[in-house]
Amino acid sequence: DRSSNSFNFGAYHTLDEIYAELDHLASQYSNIVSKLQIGESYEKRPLYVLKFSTGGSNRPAIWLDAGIHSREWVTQASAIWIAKKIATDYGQDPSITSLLNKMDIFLLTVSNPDGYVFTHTTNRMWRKTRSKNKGSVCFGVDPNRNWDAGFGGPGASKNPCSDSYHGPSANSEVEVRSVVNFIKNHGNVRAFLTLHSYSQLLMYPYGYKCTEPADYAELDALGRAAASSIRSLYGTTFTVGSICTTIYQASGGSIDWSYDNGIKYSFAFELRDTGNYGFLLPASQIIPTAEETWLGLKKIMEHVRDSPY
Amino acid sequence: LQTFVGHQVLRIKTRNEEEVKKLQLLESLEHLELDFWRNPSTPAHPVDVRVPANNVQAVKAFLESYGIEYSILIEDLQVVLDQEKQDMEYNQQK
Repeated sequence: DRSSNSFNFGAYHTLDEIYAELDHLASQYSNIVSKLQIGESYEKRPLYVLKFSTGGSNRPAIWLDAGIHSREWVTQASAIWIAKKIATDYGQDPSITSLLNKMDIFLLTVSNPDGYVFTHTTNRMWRKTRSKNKGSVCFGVDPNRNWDAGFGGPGASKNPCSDSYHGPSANSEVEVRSVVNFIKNHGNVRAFLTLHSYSQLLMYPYGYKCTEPADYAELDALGRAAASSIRSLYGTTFTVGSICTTIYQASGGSIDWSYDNGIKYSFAFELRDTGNYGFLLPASQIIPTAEETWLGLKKIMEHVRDSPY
Repeated sequence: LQTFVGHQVLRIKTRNEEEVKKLQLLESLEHLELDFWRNPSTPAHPVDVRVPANNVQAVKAFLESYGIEYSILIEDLQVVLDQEKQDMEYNQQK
């Protein structure tokens, strides 16, 4: 029943339930929300993007994705809350209204659907895709080591059994390739934001090398402003910095690819917690996590709106 | 559905580069089937690792033998998973 509004945003859901809610949002807010399929996963599940747009063609756009690491359930759950928030704030919140009058937002709520289903059915701790690795008994590639950005370098494993296996070649994973093709074909994406969990970090490039990006000063200041917004709601503290300085050198990551392909505002969020729950953040924390994350995202989106390049 | 009975998550705090290197060695020991949630990088960053039940003693012995400080973040991962499953069933009914 597409007219009902029974989706519980404070609970974890199966892929089918999330996909049903995407339909519901597209139907309920058809003036600004539409659902696009940008490809399909290795196991032939659709990759759906919600497009938030008030019209116009090929407007500057913001890309937002969640769940590339399937076990990080709070990211998919936050993304669907954020989708609803964008839809309901349009026409109510002047900031989001002006943003959407100027730009589009593309939101991929489940970047790795095969992995997500696998976490529900077989192994809750699964992180990778589910592609078969030739010559190995182990499955899957770490899709955040599979982008064409220092591919195969430090911080990625060449062992197919490793949780950080980079895959046989850059973009070998159809889940990654689909996003790359979509963004390249669009040609006007101005920000690339990706949601991960956990450990409360807000990071900008680079990960495959430990040098500062050309826009370091601006990205660092913006990251700190976003972290401050996040903290303002429930006091959750985020550490801000480049991937290399904040965690460790990691090659083949998505925001390095987006930055090197001209998308200046490229950020990765690592949402709550600090380790006590790992990837099993209690459902009661989904909405608070999404709320605070939204404030950080909004800060970045506003800056992107006001700083054309 | 794979179970994680007795799997522990350890937080390891390193004091110097040498201890980081020891953890990187630990990371390379595939037979231990460790799942690093936060990988060893620099002494400033703690390392979180899920250790399967049958390797908990071996990993702790390794850490203790080198005097590397650690604490238990999650005593039994399956308990947390069971709680999550229970929450999901409750929410489903609701």
